[in-house]
Amino acid sequence: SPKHHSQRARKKNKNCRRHSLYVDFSDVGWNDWIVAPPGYQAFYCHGDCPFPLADHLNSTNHAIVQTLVNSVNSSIPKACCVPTELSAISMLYLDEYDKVVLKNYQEMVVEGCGCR
Amino acid sequence: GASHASLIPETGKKKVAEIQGHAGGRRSGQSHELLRDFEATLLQMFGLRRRPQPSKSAVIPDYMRDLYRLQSGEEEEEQIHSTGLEYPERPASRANTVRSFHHEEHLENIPGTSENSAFRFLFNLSSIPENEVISSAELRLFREQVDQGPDWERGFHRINIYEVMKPPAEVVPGHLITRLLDTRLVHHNVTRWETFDVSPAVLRWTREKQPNYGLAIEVTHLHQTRTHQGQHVRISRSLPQGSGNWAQLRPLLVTFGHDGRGHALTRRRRAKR
Repeated sequence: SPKHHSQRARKKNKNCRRHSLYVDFSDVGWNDWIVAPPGYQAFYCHGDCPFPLADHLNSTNHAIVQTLVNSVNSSIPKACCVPTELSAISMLYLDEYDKVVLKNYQEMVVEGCGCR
Repeated sequence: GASHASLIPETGKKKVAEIQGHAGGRRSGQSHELLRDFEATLLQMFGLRRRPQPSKSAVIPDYMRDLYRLQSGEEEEEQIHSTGLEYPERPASRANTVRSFHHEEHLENIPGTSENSAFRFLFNLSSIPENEVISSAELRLFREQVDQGPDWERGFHRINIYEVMKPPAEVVPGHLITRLLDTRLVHHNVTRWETFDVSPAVLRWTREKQPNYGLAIEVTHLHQTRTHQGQHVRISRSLPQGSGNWAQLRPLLVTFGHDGRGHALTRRRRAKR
């Protein structure tokens, strides 16, 4: 039924997933020395890791065990929703000596989230 | 302090103060401390000792912008090719940092070379961090097409790039002690950038900590015509045709290095529909 469907959709939305997080360098006053990009989509992970853990949540064996234990003993927390895959971005900026630098920074963007 | 207050805009700072006020009225100095620590952490993450404060005269070379666009997949290769830029696949594949340097403009016309144009260039590379290992370096020179008469054969130039091995003060005037790094024969009927491999010199200065006496650039004319002397290769600000775009066309030293953190520069190609 439509009601059942909406409940399922709401429940699904609460699960661990990637959310938008745009970091604007002009908002933090860094656009005078960062030439490019003006900002970037960093994303973040948020949501529940409910029992049983779904396959797409990239869970580790440890996360599965912890979730199982949580289901019978709530004093043990559920697994955490964290980035499981990250990617790099390149930045073009002026350094402390007015020299222009192009540098690759690792693990700046969340590509995938999971329960760990 | 005032130099760190820019990290979070005024509205954000007010919010921080409000939150802290609700949390039990902590001292306002703590919010500044928090911001300072916040910025220091981010700068450390970016490998910077302090917040860069660029001068108004700072110039961003077009080459670095194009490299960024190609590297980040912002621009298609075909679009960049129209500017004559080729992505430096090999040097970039071993580096996670590309730095560009303009010479110090202590331009010295080497005496005793009246027939040809020879210059010594000093590039201050002291801003390269100790932990960054340079794998290669290139010197980029711009040359402009020179309109010439029907005598095509007279349009050839040879560009020689040397490392200066001894300070000029220690040698007989007009006789620099140099070693050849790269050479190219060019014809002055095209406008383009030429890239020369100067890795051996830059590696000596950075890895081996040998003194940096600069590079010598020599442009020789195969046929000793004085008609186009000093007009073709942009190694000097004061050229007969003016210096309006000197900031973008002046020689550029580019280093490729890796600080041991993370992967090399990998090109992100935009997926085609």
